[in-house]
Amino acid sequence: FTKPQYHFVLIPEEMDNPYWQMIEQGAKEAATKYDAAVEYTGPEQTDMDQHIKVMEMAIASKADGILTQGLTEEMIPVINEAIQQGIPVVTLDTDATDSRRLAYVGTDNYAAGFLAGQTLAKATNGSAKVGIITGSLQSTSQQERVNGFRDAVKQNTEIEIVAVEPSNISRVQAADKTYQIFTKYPDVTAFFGTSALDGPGISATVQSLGRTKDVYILAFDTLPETLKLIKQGTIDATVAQQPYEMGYKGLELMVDIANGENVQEINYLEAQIVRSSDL
Amino acid sequence: FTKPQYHFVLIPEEMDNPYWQMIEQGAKEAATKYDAAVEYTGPEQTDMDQHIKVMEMAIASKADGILTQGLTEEMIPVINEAIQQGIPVVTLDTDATDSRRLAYVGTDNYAAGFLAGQTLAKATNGSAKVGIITGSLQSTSQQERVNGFRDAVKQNTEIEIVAVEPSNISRVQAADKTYQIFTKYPDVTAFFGTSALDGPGISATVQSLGRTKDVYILAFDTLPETLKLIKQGTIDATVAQQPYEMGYKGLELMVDIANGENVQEINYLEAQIVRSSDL
Amino acid sequence: RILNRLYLLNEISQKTDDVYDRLNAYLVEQTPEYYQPYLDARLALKEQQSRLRMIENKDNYLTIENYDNMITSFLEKGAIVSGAFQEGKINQYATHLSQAENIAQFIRETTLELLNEELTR
Amino acid sequence: RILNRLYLLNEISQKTDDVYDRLNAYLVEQTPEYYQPYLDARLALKEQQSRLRMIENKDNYLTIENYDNMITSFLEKGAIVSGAFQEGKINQYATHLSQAENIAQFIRETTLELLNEELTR
Ligand SMILES: O[C@@H]1[C@@H](O)[C@H](O)OC[C@H]1O
Ligand SMILES: O[C@@H]1[C@@H](O)[C@H](O)OC[C@H]1O
Repeated sequence: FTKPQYHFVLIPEEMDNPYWQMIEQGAKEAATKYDAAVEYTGPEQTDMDQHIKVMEMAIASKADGILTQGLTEEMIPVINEAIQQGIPVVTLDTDATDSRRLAYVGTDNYAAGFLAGQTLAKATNGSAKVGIITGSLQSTSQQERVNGFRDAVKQNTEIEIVAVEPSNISRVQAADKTYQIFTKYPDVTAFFGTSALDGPGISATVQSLGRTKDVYILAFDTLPETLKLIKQGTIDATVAQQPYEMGYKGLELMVDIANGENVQEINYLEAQIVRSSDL
Repeated sequence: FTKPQYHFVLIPEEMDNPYWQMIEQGAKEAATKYDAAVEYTGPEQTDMDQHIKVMEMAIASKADGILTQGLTEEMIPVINEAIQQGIPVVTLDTDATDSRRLAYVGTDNYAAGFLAGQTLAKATNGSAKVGIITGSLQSTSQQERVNGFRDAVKQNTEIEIVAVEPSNISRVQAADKTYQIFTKYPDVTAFFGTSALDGPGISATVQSLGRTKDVYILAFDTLPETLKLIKQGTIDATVAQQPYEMGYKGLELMVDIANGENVQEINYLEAQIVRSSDL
Repeated sequence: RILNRLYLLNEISQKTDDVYDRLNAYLVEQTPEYYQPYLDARLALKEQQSRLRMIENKDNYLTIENYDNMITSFLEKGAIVSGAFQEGKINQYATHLSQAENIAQFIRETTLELLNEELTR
Repeated sequence: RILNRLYLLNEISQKTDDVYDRLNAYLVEQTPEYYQPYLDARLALKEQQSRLRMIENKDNYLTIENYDNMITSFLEKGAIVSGAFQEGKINQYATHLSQAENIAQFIRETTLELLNEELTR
């Protein structure tokens, strides 16, 4: 057998998360095209300490390049350590703008949040009590989505964000937090989930409480289960990112970097709203 | 082969420390006498997280009893967890009085520190600038020794404690901290080391600076190297504990407990001063 | 023979991870379809546990005893998790799940210790 | 044959620990008597490292590459430690010693991963 020219490492927030598996898929297909190998390795469930440890292992392994989520500021030292040791780093999905990473490929998260806010405002005729379920209160991308959303709805005096609760990007916890919000604010009329499994979690609780007809749900991403819930009418719309392209383009950039080429630093992939009429 | 009746675990502060190996020796000889096995396992070098992990492993292993150093308050939850699961805990060397441990075997550390202070005051005719090297600023036993020492010398207005620095119970760090004290207080006239390897560390620096003749050194414990340094006149005296008996008696108590017997809760082993005239 | 002993140790480590993964899957999916595979994985681990005597000897019996008891503790913890989960006690199950994960890690480390011992005799 | 591959993996893990322990002993004792055993342990680990090709195959070559490079990184770190120590840069050597210890742990974990892979083929 022959070895590929390059050996890269892709570190997701969560290996078992279907959203990240789409990024893996894109990266692996680009790797085939460009004579590279890319390992997909990281925490099975989101865990900062584990994430940093896998980065340190990739550095000790002298990987030819690391593609990683930027997650929070805690990542900056270990990203900088990789760069210091001559290992290029490209962030995917969530940037680490204050680190020495060479490029970012992903959604403009603030703008996506802003678009979500506009969408919800329009769909609710400018009047709603909104619960937000967000993947993490510490993740930079999640914060930007919530901030964009807030900014988009703030001119609507009849739209109130009653709660912002973290789900640890887990369906089970998204469902639980939705339930808690219903308990505290029984008159909530809309939910916005900012990470891929929040929408399915929200809808599970909304369904079990029989509130599907009077609660508007805006999700994130186009996981098969989310699209299915949109077709059913349980989820009203979703903010579609492009995870496959994140992986594919991220790997392409990494190959360019490994070949000594300059690359464009910020590489946004457009997000857009998807409704059942689009399916 | 036949298995012993009991399987105990002894967790030292530091496996490689010759002081703790004396405790191990005592425990293993008692084990032979009482048809028990005792594993000696723990951090190779002092490390709280590792210590707690080894405790958790002993609990998951359903040990018949755990003998452990009590070290600091961080140990209380995991000691209590062992008790909760029906695993008796006896502390050695350093107590954890606020935990649910069943017994303590070791020195009355405050009293030993007090004795040390009296010894140094007498040897220096009540006039000295003293640097203290202590194993850890967080360890309960080390704090008690320093406190006892302070209380014993405080009536001597001509005795000043100029510094208290931690050595991480390491000879190398004891030597470094001694050097730092000399740098800051060139007129220091006495040192007190409160853990087993502090004395040898202190004396290495005092010797290398040619200050043996005019600096009084009071160490702790009777490691062979400490006794050798006393015979040479480099170290003036030491506070002798009884580590072998700690291990032996601790195991005896554990066997009594495992046999369902009540035991005395506090089991002090007397400390005493040892000088070259005693050797 | 030595290869059988090595395979048994490896099987125990693998089956432990399997139990943990299936328990997690059941917690995420919450349907009986995921509960049965978890129960099957537990049974498979117990079968391997019952074969530990084949590798016990006068030098490793303390470690084997620890290992045996860790597997039992791990299975006990898993039962607590699924029980608390089925009763809707979400706060409890998460704590015990974390403890089950710790014990699974201890089992992995002890597996390596026993593998080392086999390979250096 | 499989047993040889298992013994090699185990030797690497053991030799890694040996290098670390001897480096520590040298730092504690500070005499040339302890430096030579450390250098000997490094050489012994390198010899085992050079034999890694015997267990490489099309399924594990990425992991073997990581493993090989971790051993090199570990040895590089150790050289930095002893160098900083000999120059009296105590603050530096402690940091690099901690990193060497981390890499030794990565080597142990990768050893287990490779052992698992051997035992489940
Ligand atoms: O960061 C990821 C986010 O972009 C996606 O929406 O949900 C899963 C997260 O891990
Ligand atoms: O606690 C121990 C102490 O009693 C001894 O003096 O020094 C070593 C320490 O670990």
